Parts: sequence; structure tokens; C-alpha cells
Amino acid sequence: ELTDKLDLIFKNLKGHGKLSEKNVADSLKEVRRVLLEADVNYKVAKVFINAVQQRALGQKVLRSVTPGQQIVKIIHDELTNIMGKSEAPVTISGSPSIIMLTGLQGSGKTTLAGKLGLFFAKRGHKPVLAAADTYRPAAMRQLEVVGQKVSIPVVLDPAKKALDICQNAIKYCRKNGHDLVIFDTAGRLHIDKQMMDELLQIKKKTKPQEILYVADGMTGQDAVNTAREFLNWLDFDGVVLTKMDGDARGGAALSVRMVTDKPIKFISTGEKFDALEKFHPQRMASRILG
Amino acid sequence: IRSQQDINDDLFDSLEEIMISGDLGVDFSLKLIEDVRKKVDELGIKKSENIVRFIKSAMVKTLNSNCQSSVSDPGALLKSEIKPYVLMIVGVNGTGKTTSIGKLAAMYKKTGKTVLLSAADTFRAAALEQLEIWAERAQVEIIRNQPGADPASVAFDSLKAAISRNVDVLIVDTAGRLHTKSNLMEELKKIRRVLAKLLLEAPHETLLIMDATTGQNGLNQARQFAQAVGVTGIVLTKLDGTARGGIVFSIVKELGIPVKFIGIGEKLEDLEAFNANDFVEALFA
Ligand SMILES: Nc1nc2c(ncn2[C@@H]2O[C@H](COP(=O)(O)OP(=O)(O)OP(=O)(O)O)[C@@H](O)[C@H]2O)c(=O)[nH]1
Ligand SMILES: Nc1nc2c(ncn2[C@@H]2O[C@H](COP(=O)(O)OP(=O)(O)OP(=O)(O)O)[C@@H](O)[C@H]2O)c(=O)[nH]1
Ligand SMILES: [Mg+2]
Ligand SMILES: [Mg+2]
Repeated sequence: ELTDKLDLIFKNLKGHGKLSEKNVADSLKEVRRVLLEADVNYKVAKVFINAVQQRALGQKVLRSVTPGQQIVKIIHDELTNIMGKSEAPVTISGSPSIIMLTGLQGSGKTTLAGKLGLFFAKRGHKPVLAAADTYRPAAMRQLEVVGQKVSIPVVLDPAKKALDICQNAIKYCRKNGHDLVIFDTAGRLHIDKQMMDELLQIKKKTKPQEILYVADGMTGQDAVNTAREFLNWLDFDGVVLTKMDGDARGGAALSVRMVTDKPIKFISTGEKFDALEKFHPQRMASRILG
Repeated sequence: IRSQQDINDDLFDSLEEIMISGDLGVDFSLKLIEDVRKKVDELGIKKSENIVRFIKSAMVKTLNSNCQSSVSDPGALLKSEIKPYVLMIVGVNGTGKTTSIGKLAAMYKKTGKTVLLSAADTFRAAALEQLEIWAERAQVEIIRNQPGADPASVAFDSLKAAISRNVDVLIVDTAGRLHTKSNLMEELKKIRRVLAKLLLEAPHETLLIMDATTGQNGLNQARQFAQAVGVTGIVLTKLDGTARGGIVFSIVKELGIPVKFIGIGEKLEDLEAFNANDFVEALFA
């Protein structure tokens, strides 16, 4: 328990006086270790710890809590602030409004398409899913089954390219009175220029109101590399963290936020289509700190 | 003039960063650096290049500590007296199990073995269709049932077919599942029991498919899957990305499970035998 570990460091500090530089430095070493074990990126952890150090130094030692609790509260608040600032809901404003899902292989996009469809259908929208993954075996069939499970129409065409399918889906929406389309795209590597350019072309030609970067919640140090590249190519609007029903600490949440400054809009917490939650920065902070 | 100590401190700091950034984990990295520093002082190794060479060889040693050789021999995976040789493929969601099965099937077929696939993921949307396409690509046969069928009974039927068809290799696909879901882990245990009921030593291999982008949670995954059904090897996928997959160091060290193959792409041929030297070099690249 982090508070106990830190209290040991502070065990000679009385209830008055200020948190000294040595006390803070020692306790932050321990906090840095906790963050790294939680999969926060190495460089991100350094930047974060330096920011907290400034905050903690010279703070009067409070009587009502132990110095360990005091430091943890500073850390917790700072984590919450960073991950929670400029919260923004998904933009719904076109006709149809377009949400484009992007991310690495296996991160949970196709499943998320169904979840988002259901989420917005429950809120009075009439969504459509576009099966724009033309690579993965049975990907279109997978989205078709997903669509059936959440009773949402799916636009697909095994003979077409991703951009055509997206544009056909938009036409379908306008023709049939649907106000929202969600593009499911193929998983791809951030270093695959051809595949990243495919996404860029879809963005340029269809101008989605919302581009979401879908990342696996158990991603480790590499989270910053992929997020940064997707940001450079697409300037996405928000992030969705998936598979958060596991016991991964989720340090990727802090890493991705700090490196892209984009808000985490949802977390996916299971394989069922109602397993989608709005992101709670406080809960994420507690989870990361263990 | 900087002291040798100062120079070494800087070197070990940058080594720490390389290791932690490669997902080797704090405990493993600090422990390895501590051991290496002791050895380096003992042996009087002074030059930086020699220190780096020493740490690399320590890492290669760790990775090979539970393997017969530094390159996994696919042939060794098939003790030819055992027929059918049964491989059960497990892992958390989206790591590349189904894709890896296609690749393994093609690899075994190339060595002249007959291969049968078992579509025992009866849960996920279009999982059966996905594996069918891989069977087609690898030119091997597949046993499947309906979506929603009991996975253990599909596995059972597949093994029966493998035995009656005198097939060399049976590869059983299972649904992705988080190691924290006890009911799903029970389901996996049941699949294993059902295979063993029919053929005493089956499954002969249980390969845990892990995504190279996974962080420290990978160690938990390996622990839980090993505890539930026993894991004989790891396939580390998506190494064609930028993630290094360093979590395998802790898994090999703590659990003694060797890395057998790596996935380096989405095509049929994108599977290689694990090579510890190459893996360590890539970490420092
Ligand atoms: N436990 C859990 N599993 C999830 C979650 N989201 C998706 N999955 C599972 O993760 C696996 C991969 O999901 P997909 O939706 O196929 O992922 P994808 O990003 O579309 O994959 P590609 O198209 O190959 O890039 C499937 O087994 C899903 O059921 C989640 O929040 N929790
Ligand atoms: N780049 C890359 N992608 C891979 C590799 N292995 C698998 N993939 C991709 O990862 C995604 C998920 O692969 P699957 O085979 O469906 O994974 P799975 O573990 O069977 O997924 P579930 O059954 O849903 O748990 C697909 O898009 C694959 O093409 C690899 O080595 N490199
Ligand atoms: Mg998909
Ligand atoms: Mg699968």
C-alpha cells in the first residue's frame, strides 16, 4: 500500500514543520517505482514526478494526516487533474455525424463499434456501422454479427476499398434517415506508412466529427510511441481504453494523456456490448497507484 | 577527469532506461543491473562496450535458461512417436491466437506433417469463419460446430477426428479470455480435461499467445494461465511493431516457461522460431 511505504520514509517527521527536500525526494523515488510498475512510460513518469516535486516541496505538514497520506493525496490529485482536464464528450453534429475508430491490431475496435452504436442508440440516435476493415479474415462478417447483436445496420462490401465503404455508409445514412455512422477500420501498425495513409485519406475525404484512438488497457511502455504516431497522422479527438475489466493497472492512460493531451472518452470493461463506461479520472488515478 | 565510477553510473542509468522502456519491469531490471555491477567489479571489466556485451550475454542466458537450445526447433515440438500431437492455444483477448494457429499450421504442413484445426472458440463473433479462412490459406482441414456450441465438446470431437484420421498435429483454438475471469478459466480447464480423457497426455503443448505490447500485466497473465492449465511455451506476437516484449524475461525467470515462437506480421509466413540473441539485440537497437 503506497501510503504505508511512504509513511516508513517519513517515520521521523513530526506533525509540524515543512516537507523537506530529502523527504520529498525519497518518497518520490518510491512513487516513481509504483508508476513504472503500473506501466506508466519511463519518460512520462520522470516528467510527472518533477511536476509533483514542485508541488510537494515546502508544503506545511498537516496534522490531520500522515506525511505519507499527504504525499499520496498530492500525487492522486495531480494524476486526476492531468487525466481529467478538458473532458469532452463525443462530438455529434453532422448529417450523418461520423465517428472513426482507429488503433493497433486487436485493441478492441470492432467490438467497440457495437458498443458505441448501442450507447448512442439508447440516447435517441439512429446509428449505422461501416465495415471498413478489408484485410482481416472474416472482419466484415464479425461486424455483421456485432450489428445483429445490437440491432444496428451494417454497411459492408467485400469487393470495395475502405474509403468506398465509408462513403457508401454515409450515403446509406442520408438515404435512410440515420444520423450517425461509426467506421470500423482495420488494426494497423503506426509505422506502416501505407496503412496510416489509408486512414488519413478516409479522414480527408469524409471529415469525421470524431476520431477515436482505441488502445488496449494493458499496453506497456510502447503506448506513447503508438499514440504519438497516430496523433501525428490523424490528430485524433479522443482515446478509448479497452479491456479494463482485467487487472492491468492502466498506466498507459497517463502516458497517452501526457503525450497526446487528448481526453480519454470511454473505457471498455468487458466483451458484452453494454460494457462501456465514461472515463473517471479519479478512479483511474487510484487504479494506477494501486 | 570523471571517475570510472561516474562513467559506469551513467552507463547503468542508460541501461536501466533501455530495460524499463523495453517492458522488462523495474524489479527484473534493477536486479539484473545489481548482479551485473557486482560481476563487472569482480571481473574488473572496465570498458563500456565490454560491460554492455556482458549484460547482453546475461540476458541471453536468462532467456535460454529453460530451453534446450537458443533457437526453438519446430521439429522438436513434434516428438514423432506421439500422434496426434495436440497443441492447445490460449491467451487473453486479441493477442493473435487465431492468426498464430494459421501460421503454425502452415509451418507444420511445410515439414510434411498432416494438420487438423479445431475451432473451439464458439463464443466470439465470426471466430469460426476467421479460423476457416486460415485453414483454407494453410491448406489444412478444420473441425467446427455452431456458434454457441460447448467449446469442450468441439475440442473432443476434433481430437476424435484427429485420431480416426491419423493426423500428425491437432491445434485447438480457444476464445480469448482475461485470466481474472474465473468462470472462463474453469472453461479452459474443462477443455483440457476433456482432451486428456480421450488421449492421456493431451494436450502435449499449451502455448500462451502474448502480445508484445503488453506491459507488466503479462506476468500475471502467464502466472494465471500456467496455474490453470499449465503452459509449455509462449508465442510472442506483433514484434513487427515497436514494442520489445521485455515482459518475457520475468516470465522465463519466474515461471520457467520458454518463448518458442515470435509473430512478426499478419501473413501466413510471419512466424519465426524464437532466437534469444536476436531478441536481446533488438532490445538494444
Ligand atoms: N475482456 C474484454 N475483452 C474485450 C474488450 N473489448 C474487446 N474485447 C475482446 O478483445 C478481442 C479483440 O476485439 P476486436 O474487437 O476484434 O479487436 P479489433 O481492434 O477490432 O481487432 P483488429 O480488427 O484485428 O485490429 C475480442 O476477443 C473481443 O471480444 C473489453 O473491454 N474487455
Ligand atoms: N502486426 C501483427 N499483427 C498481428 C500479429 N499476430 C496477429 N496479429 C493481428 O492481431 C489481430 C488479432 O488477431 P487474432 O488472431 O484475431 O487474435 P486472437 O487472440 O485470436 O483474438 P481473440 O480470439 O478475439 O481473443 C488481427 O488483426 C491479426 O491480424 C503479428 O505478429 N503482427
Ligand atoms: Mg476489428
Ligand atoms: Mg481468436
